[in-house]
Amino acid sequence: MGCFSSTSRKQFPGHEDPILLASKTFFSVSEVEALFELFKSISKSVIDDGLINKEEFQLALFKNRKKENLFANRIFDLFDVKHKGVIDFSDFVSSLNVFHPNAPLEDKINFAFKLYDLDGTGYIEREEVKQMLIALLCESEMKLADETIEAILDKTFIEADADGDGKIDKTEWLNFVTRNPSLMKIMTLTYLRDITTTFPSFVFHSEVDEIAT
Amino acid sequence: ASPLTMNAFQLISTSQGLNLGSLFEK
Repeated sequence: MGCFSSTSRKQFPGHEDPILLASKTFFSVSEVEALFELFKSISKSVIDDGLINKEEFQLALFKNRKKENLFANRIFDLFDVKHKGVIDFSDFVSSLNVFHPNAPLEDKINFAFKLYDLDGTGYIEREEVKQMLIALLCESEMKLADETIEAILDKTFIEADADGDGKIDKTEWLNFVTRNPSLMKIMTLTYLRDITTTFPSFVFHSEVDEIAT
Repeated sequence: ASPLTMNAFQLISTSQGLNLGSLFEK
């Protein structure tokens, strides 16, 4: 088992000990191992190097590698915790941890704020929201007149931008999502509740004694 | 719902790019 284990980890940079990863997240050891099965299948879809690159991530999301998408890029960048241009297994588990049903709402709200703060200025600015809105309209092949887009932005900022400075800060964001809890639905993945059922093959590749799971 | 009755974030959150559930669909 020792030889198998070390070879496996060499092929997968960032494949920390499942027990350690489980101790730092809301996942059990079995769930971390099931996530590894998912990670393996995504990370070998284009280049079999044990890492997820942007193309592989988009392929997994859209089942189509040609699709360029602002939101998928933002999610990828946030999952790329070490800013290496690729997602390793440890990044994958720690990022998905925020989407766990048991993760604190505060973490989900902070992650969503970072997601929408495209330029990382610490504020969600009107131009950024406009850019995301236009990206969404392109993606869904929906056409809206410029005045309609501006009206949606006006309405959004009247609701969210309490001090009226044209940008949403973290406190305003917290208040806004508290009044609009449906916005946080995308931050919880119910799939993570029964991940071991979705990827039962982890049992055959487990490196951990049953007692530790 | 009509886009006009929604705020920008309600619309944005419908993006397929934010639907991480599709990672789990084989």
